[in-house]
Amino acid sequence: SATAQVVHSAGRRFIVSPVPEARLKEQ
Amino acid sequence: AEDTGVRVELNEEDDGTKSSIGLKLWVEDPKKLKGKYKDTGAIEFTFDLVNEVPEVVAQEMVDSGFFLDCDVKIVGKSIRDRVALINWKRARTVSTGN
Repeated sequence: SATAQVVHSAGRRFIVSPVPEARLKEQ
Repeated sequence: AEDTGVRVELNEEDDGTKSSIGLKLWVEDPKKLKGKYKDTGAIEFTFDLVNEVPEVVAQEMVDSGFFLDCDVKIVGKSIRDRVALINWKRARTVSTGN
């Protein structure tokens, strides 16, 4: 599955990845 | 912590010593957000537990187009709650000597 990277102007890196399905079902 | 509809989890093992730690944030319940949410997936980022403010990171997420400005508070609170939990666990570990 693809990931994307967004770099904010302040220099912080945000990496977009798939939502962890297993963790969604934990609750 | 309050269910904000935005979930924040550790994205790495917390060894209790690093000030900067990897977190992962995703929307579990878009209905709890005020603005329309584009389902972009989970957002991975690093957060400095000592020197950073959750609301500032939330604003950076808004600036980067992940959320609308009207949801900056709810995203900031979600990060703040997780950070408080991490700090609480660290303090407890230190106080019990483990």
